[in-house]
Amino acid sequence: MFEAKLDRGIVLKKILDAINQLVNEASWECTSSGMSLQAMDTSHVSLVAVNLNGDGFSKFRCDRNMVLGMNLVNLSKILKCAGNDDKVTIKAADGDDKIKLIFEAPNEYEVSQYEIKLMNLDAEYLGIPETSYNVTVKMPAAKFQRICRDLNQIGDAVTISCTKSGVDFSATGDLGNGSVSLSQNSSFDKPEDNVTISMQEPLSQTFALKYLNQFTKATPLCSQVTLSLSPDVPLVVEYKIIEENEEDSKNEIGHIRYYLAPKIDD
Amino acid sequence: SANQTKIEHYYGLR
Repeated sequence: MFEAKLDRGIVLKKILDAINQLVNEASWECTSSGMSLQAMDTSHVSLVAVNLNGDGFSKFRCDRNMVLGMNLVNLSKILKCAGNDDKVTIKAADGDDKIKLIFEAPNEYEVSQYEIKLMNLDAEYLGIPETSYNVTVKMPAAKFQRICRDLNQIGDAVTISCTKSGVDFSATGDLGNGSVSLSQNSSFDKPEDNVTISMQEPLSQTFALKYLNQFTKATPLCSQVTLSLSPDVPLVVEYKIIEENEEDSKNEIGHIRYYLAPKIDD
Repeated sequence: SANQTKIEHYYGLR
């Protein structure tokens, strides 16, 4: 028996919005410690990994490990039927070929139930080694989204260059070129606007903007995004999954990490 | 122009 309840169903909607264009089908691995998902995009250039901690749920029960393979586009459609303030429960019985989604409205007298068919998917899990990265940039998620969108007007790829003075995002295309430079800054009043750069050695790497723009669909989950880079390894773009409660308290319940293979010169 | 690499090139199957 698996049962997981989130008090703010909108979090699950945001997670699905963040991944369902990159991957259409994937398996959730459910264990006593939480739910996780790992999947490559169809062209095998990027990888998305979602982790939800069991203790981030208001109720979490997983009697034995389960793999719930499903069509994420369909899951997204069903989650659209939940109100943003609904409590959402996911239930799966051992050996069943479907899961149940239960939406409880805040008024406490309206309950909706949906079932979604499970699928047997060929799992291709990649092992991601512990890596210490040369460069880590923590910046406002909305700023990163804006930079990726703007530079995609200029070209298909962005070169991220880190030096002592800051981080440069630049693109070149038929019409010309463009760049955005950020230097470290911190504000006590608005920590969500901070740019934090930690660098061991200068570095420059190029990535396809098509994928980065897909990753930024996770922007509504968290005010800050973390980029981790090292030479000759994929870029990691991480968003914390933050649940905002009624009292405006913020609770970190997991994360989404996107991994993107670099473009390399001949 | 630069060539796009694949993610499996960096991370092996688990």
